[in-house]
Amino acid sequence: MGCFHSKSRRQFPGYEDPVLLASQTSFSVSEVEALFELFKSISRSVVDDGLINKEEFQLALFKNSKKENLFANRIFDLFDVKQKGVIDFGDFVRSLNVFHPNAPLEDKINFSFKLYDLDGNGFIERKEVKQMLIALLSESDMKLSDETVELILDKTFVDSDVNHDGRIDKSDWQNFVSRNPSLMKIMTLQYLKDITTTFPSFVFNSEVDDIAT
Amino acid sequence: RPALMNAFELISTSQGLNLGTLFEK
Repeated sequence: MGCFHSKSRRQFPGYEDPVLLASQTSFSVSEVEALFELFKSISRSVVDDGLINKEEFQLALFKNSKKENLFANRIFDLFDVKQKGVIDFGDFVRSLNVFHPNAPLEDKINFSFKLYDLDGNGFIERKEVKQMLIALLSESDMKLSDETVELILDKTFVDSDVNHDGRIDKSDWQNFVSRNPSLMKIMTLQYLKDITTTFPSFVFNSEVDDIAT
Repeated sequence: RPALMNAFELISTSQGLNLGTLFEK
């Protein structure tokens, strides 16, 4: 059995020991193994190479592999920690860990800041917020006049850019989300607490003897 | 005239940010 499993898991570049991943995250060993079931199904949906590429990620997210979405692209790029154009299992687990209900709020805030800092230059600039707003409007078929878009941007920066330098830095963002905690709702996935019941087949594929939790 | 929403409130409704669908089989 052990031989069979270790061979099959070698087909997953970036596969990491569930016990080690559990020690680095809020997940139990069983939950990491359940996530492996999810990872396997996503990673073989288009190309069976043991990795998740962007098309597979979009397919899992939208049930449509051709759906381009700025935010899904951003999430994919942040999950692709090694910047290889693919997500491996270790990075998948560690990235999802930020969305765990028990993950530190600070990690969630940092991740959301990176998500919205499209250029990755350490600031969320007005042009980036505008780009995201326009992407959201086109995604939701919502029509707003240019004037309204500019008014929304004005309001957003009045609310969040405390030092009025025209861009939102990390401390502006921390301050802003602490006053608007609803903005952090998307950073917590309750699903991650029930992952073993969602993917019960992990029990049959487990490599770990006597799973404790 | 309705009160203006904050851009981030609108953005956070994007389907692309709702990772919950990854877990729906």
